[in-house]
Amino acid sequence: WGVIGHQTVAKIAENNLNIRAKAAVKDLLPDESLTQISSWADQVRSQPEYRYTSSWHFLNLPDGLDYNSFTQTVKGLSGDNIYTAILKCGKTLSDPSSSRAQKVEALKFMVHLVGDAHQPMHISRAEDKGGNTIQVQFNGKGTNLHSLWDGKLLDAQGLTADEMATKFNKTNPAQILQWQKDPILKWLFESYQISSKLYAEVQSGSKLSEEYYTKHLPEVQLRLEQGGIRLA
Amino acid sequence: GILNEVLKNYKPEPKIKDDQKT
Repeated sequence: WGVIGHQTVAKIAENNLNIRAKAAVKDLLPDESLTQISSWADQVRSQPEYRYTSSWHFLNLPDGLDYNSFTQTVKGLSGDNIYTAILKCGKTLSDPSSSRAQKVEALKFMVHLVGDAHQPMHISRAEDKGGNTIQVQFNGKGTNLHSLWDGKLLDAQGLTADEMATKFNKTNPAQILQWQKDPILKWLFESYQISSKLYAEVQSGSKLSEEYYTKHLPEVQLRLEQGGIRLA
Repeated sequence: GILNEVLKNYKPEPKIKDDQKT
């Protein structure tokens, strides 16, 4: 996601933290909110000392996997990716022997990566760089499929992250509980299923407008909401 | 949620007072 998308996920999470987690977050980040640090991982990924984290933001996969083959493929991948990075950050945060500095960094990554795990185009194909090389037009302006889903669809709403978090805060407790029980691999598979559908819908050069926006905005909103609830 | 789970046993590091620093 772009800045607004990550801020929305972080704000929804802040609204759903329990007392213990809220106190821990306050201790680790005394002067910043989760919203404020939600895009830190994007800001540092091009710096030499953090270049090793650039593969943490996504998963490249072949087409046509069912859930079983998806989970086997993801678990069998070599090298770091969004799945191994989320597991690693979780381990650092729950390990009493991790230093405070390690936990602060793991928290900043976790807030960002759980958001990215819910952006469908982050769980997609390698050959088009997650839709980055699929050029499309949206409302008469040139963009690409990845960028459209990162921010352009959200920007078209004209709402701030706080406004979106409030708007999406209507989930019933049973649904929250279910989403929070879902394993990380299921979050990733949901994104994979959506991106497969998005690829099938557009060809490079497609002209997309109101109809595409109306069709997919509820899906964007759902992914941000699930991301925030599961991050909490 | 993942933060509610991984931070459930979080303990803040004890703050060192200035007069305890070596």
